Amino acid sequence: VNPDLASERQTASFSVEKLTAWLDGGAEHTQTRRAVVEAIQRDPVFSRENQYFQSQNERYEAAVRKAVHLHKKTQEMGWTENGPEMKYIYRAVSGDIAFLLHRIFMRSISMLGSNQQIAKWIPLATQFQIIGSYAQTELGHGTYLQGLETTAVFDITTQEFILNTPNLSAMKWWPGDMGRSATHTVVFAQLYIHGKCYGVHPFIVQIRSLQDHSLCPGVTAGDIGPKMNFEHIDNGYLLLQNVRVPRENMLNKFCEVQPDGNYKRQGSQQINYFTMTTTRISLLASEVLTPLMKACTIAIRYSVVRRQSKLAPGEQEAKILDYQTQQEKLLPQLAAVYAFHVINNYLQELFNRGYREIQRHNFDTLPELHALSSGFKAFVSQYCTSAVEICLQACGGHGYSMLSGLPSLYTNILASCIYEGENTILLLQTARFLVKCLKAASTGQPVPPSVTYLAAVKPGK
Amino acid sequence: CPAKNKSDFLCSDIYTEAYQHMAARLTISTAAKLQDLIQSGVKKHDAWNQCTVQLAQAAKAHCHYITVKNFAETVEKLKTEAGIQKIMKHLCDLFALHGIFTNAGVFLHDGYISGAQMDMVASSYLDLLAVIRKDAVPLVDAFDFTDQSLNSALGSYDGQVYQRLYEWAQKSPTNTQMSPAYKKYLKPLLHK
Repeated sequence: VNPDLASERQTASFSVEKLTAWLDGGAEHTQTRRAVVEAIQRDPVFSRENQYFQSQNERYEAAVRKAVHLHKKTQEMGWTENGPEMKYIYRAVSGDIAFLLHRIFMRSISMLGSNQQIAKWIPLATQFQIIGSYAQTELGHGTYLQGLETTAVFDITTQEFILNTPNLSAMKWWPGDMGRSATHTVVFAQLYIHGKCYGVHPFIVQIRSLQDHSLCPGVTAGDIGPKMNFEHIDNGYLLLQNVRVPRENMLNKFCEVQPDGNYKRQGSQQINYFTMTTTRISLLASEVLTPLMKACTIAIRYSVVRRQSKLAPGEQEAKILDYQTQQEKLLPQLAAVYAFHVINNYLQELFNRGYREIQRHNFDTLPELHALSSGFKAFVSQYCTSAVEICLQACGGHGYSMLSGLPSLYTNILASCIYEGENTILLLQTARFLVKCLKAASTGQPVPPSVTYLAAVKPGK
Repeated sequence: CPAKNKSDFLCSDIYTEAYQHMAARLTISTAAKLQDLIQSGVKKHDAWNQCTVQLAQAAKAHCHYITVKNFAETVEKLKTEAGIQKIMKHLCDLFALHGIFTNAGVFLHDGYISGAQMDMVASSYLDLLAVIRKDAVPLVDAFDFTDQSLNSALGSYDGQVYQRLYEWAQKSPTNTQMSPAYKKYLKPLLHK
């Protein structure tokens, strides 16, 4: 070990191992995580060597190879979908893996599907007999779901929905795993029954043949081309022309079209966006916090190895972390990691409580969950992106080299400000919730726990 | 703000209240502006659009406040060794004071924090940097990333930065393959 780095470890004011255990939520979790990491990293298929020198095609192929191998490995190791190991696997493979949207496809079915739909689709997806994607965003439409143009018209005579992307701007654009891999996708479309629009609903649509992977009739799909990063993901486009799916393919745990065309809904329209709420919360740890943790690790270790200029005349060059300016760049970002680790736990707890209530068809917590998941996704992703950029710049020219790992982390985390809801729009959704709560508080009505401080406003003001 | 000296700003109640005040003020003042616009005859959607920059700022302030509040409460309840609680308290203070230091305007705006108190914030904040610096490496070691996971020539556990940068650069296809540019352009140029 470089002596400049080794000396830093001799003066720790606390037990690193105990702090790791605290971060993991207990020593037994640390043990499980390390076992998963070891099993994954000892396997040569998951090697990341030469990753920085690969082309887009090579990275996509490697990501698919890893995903397929991971499926086998998971079975061999006896890791189950709901087991304790699952949350560590994606940290262990460090992101570059295909079929991440397949997981969101499964999550949306599990959350929004009826028991029959779950029984039909989840085993197929779990066994990779189908590969799913999640098609919400359109070429001309982003976070504002009410503006989506894709239509699903219920045909009462055939008991089918007819799906169409009526304009170029309605084309689904960006969904991961769709460009080259997916056989099925959840499509968000405006539901029409007898000419009346009932808003956006999710439908399961087959897009590629399970025999030869060719596109299904009425389906046009492909890869959207080069991006700033994420070369390993086949982000795709999708056009639908009179694609028919059976009535049972609308996810109908909370909303259902009955055979006679009657429409039934439980809870608010927002329930159909619930997959996004859960995705935003789960993203915070894996896609936002982890890159910042890595960036801080890289930049801080480098800052005690790198020596530059003299702090006092006659001395040798000082470690750059001894300069107050370098400390001021990096240490607040390190503090932010710990702050957001805590807030992530808080959000998970809040979500788990709310989700249990929603399963019991109590939707009272939905507005608060929606507002907090939106606001925190925006706030934390923006904060962490700036923080990773600071870490990159704090490493000078070497930080700009791909070999530092920092450009990949930066371009990855930057995407988190844009995907699953553009940040400004998400902040405005949170603001709308705050204004509503303020209004309620000012008339003496109760408000959710996270905004009780607004209730200090005197009624009538 | 009741703080009288710089050490008062290391009291979590003091800075949490400052954040709460700031978050509430931003929401209330923007809501008031919205209401005034609507009452003066501006259509609701136009009024909303005219307030969106401040509304987004209020939403961020809300999240910042909840983060600081949660961090402070978690540190207070921490049941672990004293050393960890102490360093977590320092990190919590640093996170909170960094937010005040870098967003000074919104805290100074209505005089909740005075100019003199902002100097105390700056002083406490800068003092903390030197305190946390001593534990900076152990604090990132605790994240427990393997070298394979970090995949960084700068950040590996052993700190052999320059050797690794050189070794990895040698693996680049730009060093292992003859560039077609040589045959097409450089050779004719050099042998002109």
